[in-house]
Amino acid sequence: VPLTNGTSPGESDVAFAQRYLADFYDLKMETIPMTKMRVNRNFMENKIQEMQQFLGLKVTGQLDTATLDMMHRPRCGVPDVYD
Amino acid sequence: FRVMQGRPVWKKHFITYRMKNYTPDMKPEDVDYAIQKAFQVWSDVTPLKFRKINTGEADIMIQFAHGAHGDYSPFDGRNGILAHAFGPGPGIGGDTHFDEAEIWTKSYKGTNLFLVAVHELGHSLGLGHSHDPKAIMFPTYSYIDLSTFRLSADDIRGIQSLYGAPEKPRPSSKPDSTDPTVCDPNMSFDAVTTVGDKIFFFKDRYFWRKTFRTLVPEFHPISSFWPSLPSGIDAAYEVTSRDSVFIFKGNKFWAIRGNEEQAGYPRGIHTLGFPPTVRKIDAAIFDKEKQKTYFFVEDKYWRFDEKRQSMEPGYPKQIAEDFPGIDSKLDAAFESFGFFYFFSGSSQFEFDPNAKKVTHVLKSNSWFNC
Repeated sequence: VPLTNGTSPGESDVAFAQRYLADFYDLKMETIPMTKMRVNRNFMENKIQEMQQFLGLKVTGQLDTATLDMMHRPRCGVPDVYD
Repeated sequence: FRVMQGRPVWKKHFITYRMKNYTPDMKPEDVDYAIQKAFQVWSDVTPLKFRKINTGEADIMIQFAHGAHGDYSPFDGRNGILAHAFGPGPGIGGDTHFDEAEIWTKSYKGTNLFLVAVHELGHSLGLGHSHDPKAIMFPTYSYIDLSTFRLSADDIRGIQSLYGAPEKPRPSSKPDSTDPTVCDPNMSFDAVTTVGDKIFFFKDRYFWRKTFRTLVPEFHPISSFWPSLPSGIDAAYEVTSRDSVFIFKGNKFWAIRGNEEQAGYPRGIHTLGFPPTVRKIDAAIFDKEKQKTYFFVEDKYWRFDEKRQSMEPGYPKQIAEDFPGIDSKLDAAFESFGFFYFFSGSSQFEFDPNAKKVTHVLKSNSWFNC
């Protein structure tokens, strides 16, 4: 999981982010074998970048504060992207 | 903007909707009004027409639900996901669901039902989420002042890519006749102004455009010319020397030139020099000779010097004193060929500003060959 700059997200943040990216950005974590953690990490980073780009955030691929704040804003349940 | 996956659209222009239930957070009539206004936002800029039915299966079924509610997308309690909707299609297609765990309101408190409804109905009509933070179709919720809420240009481009623009009014079956509604004997107008060689008569969401040469006026939705202007305006006047028309509603005013809305508007009417006690303008007239604008509010009027761009000292004054015979509350006013025309309800007063007297009392719709 990508670490933020100097402040690492807590486990609950990471879980929340994974759920958010699965709901709205078609992140499919469960289909990637855990043994391929590095692949997992890049995949998640790509999805974070996609979300940051879509919602007008700075594209860092990191779970930084602005990204986590955006994820916690009330929103529509329709996905932002489709597979 | 994006459209929903597979670009689903309604293959018809008359679409029904039905409220399956209501939130206890708001009065049912307030819910109905919010949903009706939300549909109107989209019907203003497309050929689509929406009709509420109370029984049977509607194209768009609307409900409030808690948690899991039978569509594989359970709601998640307060905040988080506020609502969701399905793209056009049979059955659940087009349906809109609101999370009952939210606090639904008609104000800035809690979650504003109208704003979320406009967004979700965008999905019900086939729009996806937009990248544009100013678009109503941007995925996250933020409160917007309802009196100035408008669809963004991105929203309008998106929905018109699916359904096109509103249909131009067809000439009536008898081309030499006028639209019967304007000939209603009780007809009144929100505002009237000249625009070049034409006269614009504003009423609710529409306006009639009339030239002195043609008998039959054109009839258009305001939003088809100026998407972000409000409906039900209070006053309008043209400053010919600045080739601009100013539109007033409540404590704000807009400037338009042709069908372009000028940047930097709306502005507050108090920037013109009105005292805080003035909340709205009833009518306004620009006097070409004097380059002065008269603003009429209740029984008083102000005069604005268009050259100096400032309100003249010594105002307000009583309308009845300086405009003898004009003593009822005004709806609209405009100047033509040196005469002032004042509209009050279904009556119109032709006033000679030099002789300072009413020269004719007419019906408000006397400009139309009823």
